[in-house]
Amino acid sequence: MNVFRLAGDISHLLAIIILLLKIWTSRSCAGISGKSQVMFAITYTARYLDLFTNFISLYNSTMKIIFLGAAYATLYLIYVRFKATYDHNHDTFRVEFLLIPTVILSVLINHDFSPLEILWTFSIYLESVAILPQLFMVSKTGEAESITSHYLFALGSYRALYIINWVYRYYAEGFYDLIAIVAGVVQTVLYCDFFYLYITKGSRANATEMSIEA
Amino acid sequence: CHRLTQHDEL
Repeated sequence: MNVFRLAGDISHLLAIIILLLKIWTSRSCAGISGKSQVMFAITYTARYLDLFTNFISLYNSTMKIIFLGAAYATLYLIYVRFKATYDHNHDTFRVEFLLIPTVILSVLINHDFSPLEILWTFSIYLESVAILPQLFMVSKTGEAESITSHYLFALGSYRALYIINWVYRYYAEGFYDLIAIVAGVVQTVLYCDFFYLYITKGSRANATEMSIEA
Repeated sequence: CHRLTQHDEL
């Protein structure tokens, strides 16, 4: 463990907590893409199957349980509890265009052709594009509530910090995992446009609502 | 070879 990865995990945890709080306190999931949240739940389920078979550390197991629980709690809030506020009309991204290519790619390019490893690889590829329905929805609605933009900033920062962690681990431990690195770079690049708008929103006129040009 | 891929990251 290093400070970059710890900061990344905390940023990730913060993002999930911000999202849960936003939906729970506003009692609405307007502006939130349920499809992205489904992608994330699939990602953590496929990646954390080793929760019971492969003990790394108390921290690792605890965080996995928290991420899984929060992912499904978010799905419950969106699709059950506050279902009436779910914005079907703007959450229209075709997720099959994400699922099919990532499944094919995980079967073609992986470290080991075993079920657990292919599922891990699939979760890495899926996570890198899972935010697309959300970014697409924000661009369609043309704006994001400020709390949603904080969520996206924390979520985007988590994988950016992981990239620094991978650089550190390469030089400090000679460790690197190309699949995770390439997918992590793709994932972070997808946020660049959003990062720019989020950081410059202070200097733009309507600072309250962040408007993303379509 | 079946490398036991130990993923220690979240």
